[in-house]
Amino acid sequence: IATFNYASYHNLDEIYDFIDLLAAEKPELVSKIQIGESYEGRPIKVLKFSTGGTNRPAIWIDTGIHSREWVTQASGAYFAKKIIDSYGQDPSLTSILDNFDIFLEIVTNPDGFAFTHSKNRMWRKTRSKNSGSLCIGVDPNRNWDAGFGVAGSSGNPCSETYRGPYANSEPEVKAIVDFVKSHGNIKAFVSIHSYSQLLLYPFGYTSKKAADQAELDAVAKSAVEALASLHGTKYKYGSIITTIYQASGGTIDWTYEQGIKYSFTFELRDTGRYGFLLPASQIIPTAEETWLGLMVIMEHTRDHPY
Amino acid sequence: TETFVGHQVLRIFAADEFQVEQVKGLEDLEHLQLDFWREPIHPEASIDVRVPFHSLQAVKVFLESNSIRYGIMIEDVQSLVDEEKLSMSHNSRARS
Repeated sequence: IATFNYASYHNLDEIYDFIDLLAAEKPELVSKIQIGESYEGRPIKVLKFSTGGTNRPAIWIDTGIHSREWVTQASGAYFAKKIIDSYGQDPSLTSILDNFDIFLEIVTNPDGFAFTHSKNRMWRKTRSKNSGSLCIGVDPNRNWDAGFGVAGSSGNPCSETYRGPYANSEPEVKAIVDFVKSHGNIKAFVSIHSYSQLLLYPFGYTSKKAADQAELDAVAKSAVEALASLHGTKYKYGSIITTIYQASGGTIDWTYEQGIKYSFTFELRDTGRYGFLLPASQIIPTAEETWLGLMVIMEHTRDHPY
Repeated sequence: TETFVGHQVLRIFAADEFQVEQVKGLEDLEHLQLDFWREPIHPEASIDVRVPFHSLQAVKVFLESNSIRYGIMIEDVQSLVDEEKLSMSHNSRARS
């Protein structure tokens, strides 16, 4: 782990080796679990950070559901290292881990990610075949059972926002759904995307306000302030539908409706010059500032049990 | 392996809802093979779209003839992808 270069992009094998090594080198704090298999049969690996206990409340973080947004997977690796390094050093993270487990899925769409490294750097979706169409893949952030199929997703398999034939049709989505349901005690769920510099909360498929809108808004405000404190990166925040656009079948709409109050999604930094093709030199600054925002959400979750 | 030589990413600034709708219309023209990184939503939000080399002229003529403001965010997508590859290969050599 000491030789892993967090300031560089890595392919799937390297990230999976990193996950294996982390679990091997820090077994007292980290274990790896496999929550399913991708459409093409790749394992879907999740890191579990835990200091013990059974059925503890948990915080979920995933990165890279849209495969081409490499800075998110790279940030995920940085978060793993940060958790390891901070435990026992940073009082706040230590107290979070003494009370919560943290689950981190660094490569949420392994087939798409492998495809971006081998065939098409611009690939965004899963790699599932669509019956009756030559076009491949489903947008895994339109495939959740929350307003599935209403406006804000596409029914055209060739579209980048194709919702898929039915909710949870993608094994990458179903694996998380099954995990969240079987765990039953996840208190915060943060899904990390790139780019646009946004911190968003439910809803995306409907203009109705989340019951906890005021609290979520206050948390988001604090998180983006913390994030901006490092490099001055300015984020907007708000509900998905009011801040960007109507998007149905989205991850955090489903998690919120499952009762996970602290459901957020990040859109990481955009310097205005590169989009999601951020030069590797920006990985660490992006991950560092995002970590500060994440900490605010995790601290709030710790301090406001429900 | 698909390459992106000559592909550009344009950042488009629609002045009003009408121009947003005009840009949305481009999405339906499948032969242009546009890849919207940021969808057309409302005039306050910029639109980012990757345009293959073979569609560049058509898209730019469309934008200019409709007085829709745009800039080139990425001049050549492949050059950025090449930089990524180079950086990754340097990294793996360093580890060896």
